[in-house]
Amino acid sequence: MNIFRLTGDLTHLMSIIVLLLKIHTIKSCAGISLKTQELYALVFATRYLDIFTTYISLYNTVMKLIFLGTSFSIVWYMRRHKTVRLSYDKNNDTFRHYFLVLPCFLLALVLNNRFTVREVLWTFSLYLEAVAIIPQLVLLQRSKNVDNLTGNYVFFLGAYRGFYLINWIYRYFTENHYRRWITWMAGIVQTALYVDFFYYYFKSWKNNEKLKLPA
Amino acid sequence: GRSHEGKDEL
Repeated sequence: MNIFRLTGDLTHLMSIIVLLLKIHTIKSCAGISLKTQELYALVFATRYLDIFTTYISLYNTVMKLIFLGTSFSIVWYMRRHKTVRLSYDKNNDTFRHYFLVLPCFLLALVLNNRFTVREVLWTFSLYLEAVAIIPQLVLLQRSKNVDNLTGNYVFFLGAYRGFYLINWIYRYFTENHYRRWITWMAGIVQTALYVDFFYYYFKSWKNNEKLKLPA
Repeated sequence: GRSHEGKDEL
């Protein structure tokens, strides 16, 4: 474990806490894409298949349980909770997320480290996580003004994989035989998708104005 | 923990 990866994990956890706070306290999911939340639940479900078979550390297991639990409860809140579901912006959250699932699965079948069920699903979860934010970014551009909590949620979500990129560079130079081409490619694509969001996020923060993404 | 082919990351 290094400081970059720990910061990345905590930033990821922060993004989920910001989202849960928004949904749980003000009972609203306005501006949040259910499609992206469903994709994240699928990402964790296919990535943490070995949660009960491979023990790495208490931290690792606890964090996996937190990510699984929070991602599924967010989907539940947005689909089932009597008040929260009313604020779901169904008309603008229309990105066909299965258009992302299928290509990621096909790519995982072709481009993986080992052709086993678990490895293909794990690789699928990496590819899917890289593009899972797209429905959310599309929704942000469609919803006129972005509230602070949603903006902060997307910011922390983008920052976490950015810290992972630094972690991979650090591990590449400090651990011999640390080669993760597939992980690195997916991580670079994932972070690159946030670049324009980061630009507008910092610009709005510098000019102290409301965050608005150009359509 | 030992890296299980890179699976020691979340």
